[in-house]
Amino acid sequence: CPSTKQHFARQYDCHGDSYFVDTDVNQLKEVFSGIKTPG
Amino acid sequence: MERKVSRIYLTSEPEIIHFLQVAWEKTLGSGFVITLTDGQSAWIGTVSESEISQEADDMALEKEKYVDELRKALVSGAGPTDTYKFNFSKDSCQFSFEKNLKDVSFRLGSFNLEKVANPAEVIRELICYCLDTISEKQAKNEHLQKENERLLRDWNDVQERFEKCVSAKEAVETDLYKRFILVLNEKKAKIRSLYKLLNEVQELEKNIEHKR
Amino acid sequence: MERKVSRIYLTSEPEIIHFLQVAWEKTLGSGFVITLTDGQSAWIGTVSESEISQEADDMALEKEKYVDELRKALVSGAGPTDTYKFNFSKDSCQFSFEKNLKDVSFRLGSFNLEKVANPAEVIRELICYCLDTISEKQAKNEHLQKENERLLRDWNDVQERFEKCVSAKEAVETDLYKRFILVLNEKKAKIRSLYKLLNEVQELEKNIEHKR
Repeated sequence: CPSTKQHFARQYDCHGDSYFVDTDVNQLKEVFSGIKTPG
Repeated sequence: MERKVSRIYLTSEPEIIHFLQVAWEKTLGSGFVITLTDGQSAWIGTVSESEISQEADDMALEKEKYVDELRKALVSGAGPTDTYKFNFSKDSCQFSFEKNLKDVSFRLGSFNLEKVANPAEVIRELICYCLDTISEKQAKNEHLQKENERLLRDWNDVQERFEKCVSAKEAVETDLYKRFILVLNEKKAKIRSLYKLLNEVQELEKNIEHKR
Repeated sequence: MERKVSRIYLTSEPEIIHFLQVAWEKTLGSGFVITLTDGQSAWIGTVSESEISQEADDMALEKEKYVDELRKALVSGAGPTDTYKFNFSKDSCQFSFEKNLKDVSFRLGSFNLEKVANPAEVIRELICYCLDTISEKQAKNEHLQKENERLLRDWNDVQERFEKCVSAKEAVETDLYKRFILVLNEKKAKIRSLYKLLNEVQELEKNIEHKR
């Protein structure tokens, strides 16, 4: 729903990486794996 | 010139090994020289291309097929010992051979040989040929052995470089991730502090508005 | 049992090749059987370990050194043909050999042989041994050839994997950087938007304060 969308948009970027929570190797690898074709 | 020496047993003297040497220039089908020896006497004969063609015709076989049969019987020397029967009459010097197929014998060929006046020379030449062949094959084996050792060394070398490359690739990835995480987490700390500041400013404004 | 057949020339019959077969159980020094043939007649003799030790003593040589000389003269068969001189008396059946060193001949050994009653059997056995050795070396040859082909295939395989790894290593860095830049830019965009919002809030507050 729109409110959930808004919540996730506030918390995460379009690649699924959190704006606020520090990342680690595993999380970053997961974020990178979701990027289909890097420009 | 091609040559092959093989062991045969004659039906007339089954307890004595005989040696059959077949020598030919280009192909077996273009004619060959056949030498038979028992280590004491020797007999020699030349079989011409036309004789081979004639035998093939007599047997209603294509020449190539017949030559192939000749090769299996006189040259190859492999296969079960009872596949071929060899006959030689020391009186008539007639050498003949048959092929056995399921209890039926087929005459394969028949050649006239001549007794050699100086068999010792033929036997010496045959032994020399054997010794030369042994030396040749020994040299080839040594060459192949060296080649194999070289190939194994080369393989080990590339395998080592491949393993180093794999490790290096993993190390590059690990190093990059570490750097990326440092930079990203710095940016996230910045975002968190800006959010905090924004909230504080907005909270302060609310209080002022409320007091007013 | 070890065996070796080599070609020699007798000083008494330099135009006729003779064949020398030496056979031994464990080591040459523990005794051997020597067979000499010209392709027609054959002579055989046994040389015991004690005879070898005696000869070594007579020559004031260490037994091992003497056996080594025996090996070079009777077994190896390599080297220039004039390094060794072989003598055989068909009357006394005495076989002896010398080593030539700078125009000086050194007597190396001397053995009694016995004429074989059935030389054809000895000659047949010698030829059989040669044919078996040829087959053995041919089989080894084919095995080494197959090994050679396998090693070459393996080398090509690992070389290909190594080249792929090198390319992948170069590509992985580029690829990771590209992904990292995308994620980093998102954070930067967020920071910019937060700064903009903060400025707007601060600007709005100033205006309200001013109006008041």
